[in-house]
Amino acid sequence: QEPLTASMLAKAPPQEQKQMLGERLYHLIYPLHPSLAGKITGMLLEIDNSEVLLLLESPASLRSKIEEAVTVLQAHQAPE
Amino acid sequence: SNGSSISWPPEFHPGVPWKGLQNIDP
Repeated sequence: QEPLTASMLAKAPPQEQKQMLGERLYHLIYPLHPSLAGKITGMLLEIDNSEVLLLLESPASLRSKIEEAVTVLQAHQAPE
Repeated sequence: SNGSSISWPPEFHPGVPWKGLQNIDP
């Protein structure tokens, strides 16, 4: 699968851009957190597209962002 | 205490058009 670039994204409508980023993110997150992949992807899609692109290019950054998202998610879902 | 948005975050499903926060029912 070819890397997603800013110019590729720029050609798509905004809604489609998130979809493209989401597909990439989901397939990277799924092997790490199969049960939470959809939620984590949803959280990361709230980030700026340009920042998501950087994450997709940097596995280490993405991994740390995923762990951050998991922590937030678990705290959010934890009963009080 | 209000019923906080327990459904956050919206969930992404591959192949399904992403609607972002609109995925969450009001």
